[in-house]
Amino acid sequence: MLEARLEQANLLKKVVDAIKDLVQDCNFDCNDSGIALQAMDNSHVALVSMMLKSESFSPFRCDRNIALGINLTSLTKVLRAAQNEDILTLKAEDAPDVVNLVFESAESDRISEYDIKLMDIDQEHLGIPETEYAATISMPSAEFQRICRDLMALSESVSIECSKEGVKFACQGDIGSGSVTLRSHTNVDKPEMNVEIDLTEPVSLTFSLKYLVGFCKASSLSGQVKLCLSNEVPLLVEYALANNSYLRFYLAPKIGD
Amino acid sequence: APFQKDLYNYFIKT
Repeated sequence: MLEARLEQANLLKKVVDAIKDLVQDCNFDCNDSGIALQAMDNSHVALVSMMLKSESFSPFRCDRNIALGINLTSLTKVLRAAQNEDILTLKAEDAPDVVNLVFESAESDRISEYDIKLMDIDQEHLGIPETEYAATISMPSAEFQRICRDLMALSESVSIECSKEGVKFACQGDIGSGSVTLRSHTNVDKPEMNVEIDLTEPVSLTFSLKYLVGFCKASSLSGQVKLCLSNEVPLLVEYALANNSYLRFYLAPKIGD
Repeated sequence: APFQKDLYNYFIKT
């Protein structure tokens, strides 16, 4: 059986909120290392990969592999009933028909309990090869969100060019063009404001802004976001969570004109 | 118009 207790419902609320517009029905794969999710969007150009390590829960118990097939719209409806600071416990039997969610208020004696019916989801699993990326950029997640939103006002696509000079986000649209360039930057007092560019070779790729703006819904989960780029491979956008847990998005590049 | 290959071109089905 599964029993996983989160100190704050907020974490799961934010994760689900960040991915629910990209993917609808997902298997939450539970085993003794934690709860993982991998799902592609309908057009097969974006993939979300979530890992909530067992250390992110206290306690965490999962005796055998359990796949919880959950519709994220349904999960969102139930999670709305949880306060951000509630303690959230997920429970399921070994061959479950439902997943049970319990929300406990730390301040009052209120306990709420919901069951969500599970779905049988036949989901393809993709193996993502280990990649040595040509460029890795760590930057404030709010800055990345702002750049994507600002450029989306002009264009559907953004080119991300990474060189010794820094990283340049540029777009061209009907009304004109725009770009934002960031250089490496260290803020000793506020490390969350750091921009770190790790470059082995220059790289330039074009991506759909609609998807990037969607990924940025995860910004509240982490002060920093990591962008990993190599020519002709999908972009990795990673939001690191506590205890080595993470929320990652992959996006296929746009090719040709 | 630019196109996007789907992710099956990059990742392996397991």
